[in-house]
Amino acid sequence: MTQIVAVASQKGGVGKTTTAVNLAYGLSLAGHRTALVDLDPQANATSGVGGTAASRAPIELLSENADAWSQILQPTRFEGLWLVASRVNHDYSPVAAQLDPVRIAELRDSLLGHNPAMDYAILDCPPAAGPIPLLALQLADSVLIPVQCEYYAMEGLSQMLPSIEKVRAARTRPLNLQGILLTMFDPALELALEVSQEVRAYFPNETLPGAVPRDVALAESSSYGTPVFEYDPRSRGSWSYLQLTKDLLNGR
Amino acid sequence: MTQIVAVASQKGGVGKTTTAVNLAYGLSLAGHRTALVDLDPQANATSGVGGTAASRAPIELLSENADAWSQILQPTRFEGLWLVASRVNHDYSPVAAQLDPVRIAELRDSLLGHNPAMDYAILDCPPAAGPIPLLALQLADSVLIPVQCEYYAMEGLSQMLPSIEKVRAARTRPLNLQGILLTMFDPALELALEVSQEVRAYFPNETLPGAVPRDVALAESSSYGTPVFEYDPRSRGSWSYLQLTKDLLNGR
Ligand SMILES: Nc1ncnc2c1ncn2[C@@H]1O[C@H](COP(=O)(O)OP(=O)(O)OP(=O)(O)O)[C@@H](O)[C@H]1O
Ligand SMILES: Nc1ncnc2c1ncn2[C@@H]1O[C@H](COP(=O)(O)OP(=O)(O)OP(=O)(O)O)[C@@H](O)[C@H]1O
Ligand SMILES: [Mg+2]
Ligand SMILES: [Mg+2]
Repeated sequence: MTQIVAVASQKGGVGKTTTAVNLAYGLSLAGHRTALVDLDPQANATSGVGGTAASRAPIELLSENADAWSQILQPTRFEGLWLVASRVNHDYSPVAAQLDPVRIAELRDSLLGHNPAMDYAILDCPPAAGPIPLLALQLADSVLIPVQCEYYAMEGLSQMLPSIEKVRAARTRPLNLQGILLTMFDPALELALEVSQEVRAYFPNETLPGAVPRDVALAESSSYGTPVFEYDPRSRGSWSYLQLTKDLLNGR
Repeated sequence: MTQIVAVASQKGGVGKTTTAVNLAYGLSLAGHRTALVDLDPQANATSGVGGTAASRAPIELLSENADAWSQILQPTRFEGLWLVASRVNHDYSPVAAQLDPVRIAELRDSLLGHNPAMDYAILDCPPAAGPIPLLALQLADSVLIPVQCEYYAMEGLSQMLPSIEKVRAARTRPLNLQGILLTMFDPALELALEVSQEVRAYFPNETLPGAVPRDVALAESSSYGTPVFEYDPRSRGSWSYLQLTKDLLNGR
């Protein structure tokens, strides 16, 4: 059964897209058919895997026809990695806001029933509160929260957890916390050490063991439209996302 | 007359709040009475100057009473710097979406008529397309666009400019481009050099001469709720925002 993981944070620039792209690619590398679903009107995940922006927002097509996944799921040039491209710079939150729980369940069921079946679907969210990230949480089985090792991002963590509770309270299907992922960790900076220690102290069980180091290879790879594994396989960024992929596959 | 500057970008984490906080403080340091208006539900600008989050979103109060500025404009502990605090984690975009141009003009007029008069109002925007950044552009006289020296942020620039055109087309009052501000510039990184060269080549007249260097003092100061000038006056971050303030005061 397809496991749907939302990568979400209201705080901007914490590494949501970088995590979604490289985790989805890592899962496909390990032989699991994976869909990267770009729910952000910025369409960064779409360009991060060399995809082309869609002419209609995926949510709009799905709201008209729950079975539209076969129209919007496109193979990428990476084996086992599929992409649902986003439409650039088009605010479709009003459409997302109108989807009721029955409709959302239909969307989820038709993704699970898609042929070929996806083992994983990784949802990249825009930086926001509001209808689009909420829809992603409602579709998801679990949520991964990247937290940049800086002060504002840490503050943002306390804003994210109530949204998860809200979705949990409104349904019977569980919504697990896949984990809190520390990102852009630079051990030479006192601030990064302090923030990572504080996040681990407050959320000892939820914070994933591996932190993603600050590594320019991650930023460079996005400008080539390719996951960091293909751009610079020996980089620390590659290694760290490979670890994250293994943790996810091992149930953590 | 109060000059209203919106600091806006759909891309997350590019330095909007850091720019809004330090520019507003720089202007107050130069003797200009300045209002920092936090329009982001994350309320980072509010905590960036040691303020306390509001119990009601400023937009909600203003939509009920255009003269509510005197209720929401609070002095900070920094001389000449006032704050309109944000309400944390509360999606008030539906309220922003309902404000029509007549009402927006009333909000603007009552800010301009506020006693004591503000010389500047700096609006910090959330990372998003949609009603809140749009409202900020409609209130503003000019807009400052921070662009982190990385690929996704550069892509985001092409999404920001159509929103400015949209607002310009809908009114007679000009909306100037205050400038494109390159941020987190690290001259040791090839990527930063490439992106900054590309942005300057595409937008030679719009890109401000000074780029803000990557400087951890900027990130550290936010965790102390104080502008970088007070936290580490000799840092490169301080110097760079002082330059930006001078550029703004000199009409560029
Ligand atoms: N570990 C890292 N080391 C260095 N750079 C990174 C790292 N992770 C991400 N980046 C870069 O930092 C910037 C922000 O990351 P990214 O765009 O993935 O964040 P995001 O949370 O998706 O942003 P948004 O909120 O706009 O969606 C990008 O330019 C990206 O290439
Ligand atoms: N020039 C800089 N050098 C180093 N760190 C910086 C710099 N500018 C901002 N930062 C840090 O980078 C992070 C992102 O900056 P900031 O929060 O100001 O961006 P933003 O665009 O307001 O984000 P959002 O999209 O979430 O509103 C913050 O932790 C901030 O302290
Ligand atoms: Mg993103
Ligand atoms: Mg901000």
